[in-house]
Amino acid sequence: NSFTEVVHSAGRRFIVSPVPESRLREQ
Amino acid sequence: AEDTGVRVELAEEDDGRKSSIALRLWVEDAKKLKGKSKDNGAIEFTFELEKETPDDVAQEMVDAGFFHESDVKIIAKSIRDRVALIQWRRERIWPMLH
Repeated sequence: NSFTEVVHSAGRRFIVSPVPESRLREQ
Repeated sequence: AEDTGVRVELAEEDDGRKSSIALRLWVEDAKKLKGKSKDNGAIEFTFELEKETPDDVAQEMVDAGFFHESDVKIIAKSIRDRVALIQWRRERIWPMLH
């Protein structure tokens, strides 16, 4: 799976995943 | 809300009860950002509606290397606009709870 997790020093977790194609605005 | 080029959406159903909410943020229009943002994809995080400020989260995202320092205000505004909408909606739909 293409999720990555980044935990900030203050403890907050950020889960990074690909933006669904349907949600990308036409560039 | 002004279009900042950064999209913030609910990452879960909001039942109006929880003090924290999962949000998902991604860049829709990188041209609107001052700094070069890596192609981060969608960043999901939990936000404590009562305790935290959007500025806290925006700064943490900069610290974590997702965005450039010069974009911290745009990121904070994007989160603030979504949080305001969530709180407005909660007060209208579940007035007794709030």
